[in-house]
Amino acid sequence: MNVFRLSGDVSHLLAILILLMKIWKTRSCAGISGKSQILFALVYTTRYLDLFTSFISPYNTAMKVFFIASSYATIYLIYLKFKATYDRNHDTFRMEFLVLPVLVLAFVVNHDFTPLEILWTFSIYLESVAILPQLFMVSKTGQAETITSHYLFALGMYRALYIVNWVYRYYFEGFYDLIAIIAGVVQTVLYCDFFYLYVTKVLKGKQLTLPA
Amino acid sequence: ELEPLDKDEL
Repeated sequence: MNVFRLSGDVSHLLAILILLMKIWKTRSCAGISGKSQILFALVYTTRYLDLFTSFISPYNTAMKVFFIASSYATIYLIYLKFKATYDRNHDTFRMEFLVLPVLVLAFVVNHDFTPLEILWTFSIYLESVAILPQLFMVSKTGQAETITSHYLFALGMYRALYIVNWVYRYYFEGFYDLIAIIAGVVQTVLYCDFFYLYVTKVLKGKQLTLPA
Repeated sequence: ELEPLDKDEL
């Protein structure tokens, strides 16, 4: 565990807490893509099945359990508790366009052809594109609430910090995992346009709006 | 290196 990895985890944790707080405090999930949240729940469920097969550390177990539990709690808030505020007309990205190609890729490009390893690979690939329904929704409505922008920024920074962690681990530990690295770079690149808007608008006190 | 099923990173 190095400082970049830890910062990445903290950023990820912060993103989830910002999202839950936003929905809970405003009693509304307006502007949030339920589809991205379903994809994230699928990501954590398929990745953390090793909770049943191996124990690494209390930290590792606690974080995995938190990510799984919070993803289902978010889905509950969007689709049940505050479903009247869910903006389904703007959440029109087709999940199967992401899940099916990613599933095929996980069967073809993986470290080991075993069920758990294929599911882990699937979750790494799926995570890299899981934010697309949310970004699609923002581009469709042309705007995002400031709190939603903070959520997206923290979520984007998490994988960006993991990349720095992988560079560090490559140099100091000789460890690298090409599947995680390539997927992590794809994931971070998808946020670049948003990062630009965040820095040029949100950090200057303006709401995030896209040119028409 | 980590074993394939021993995933420390999240």
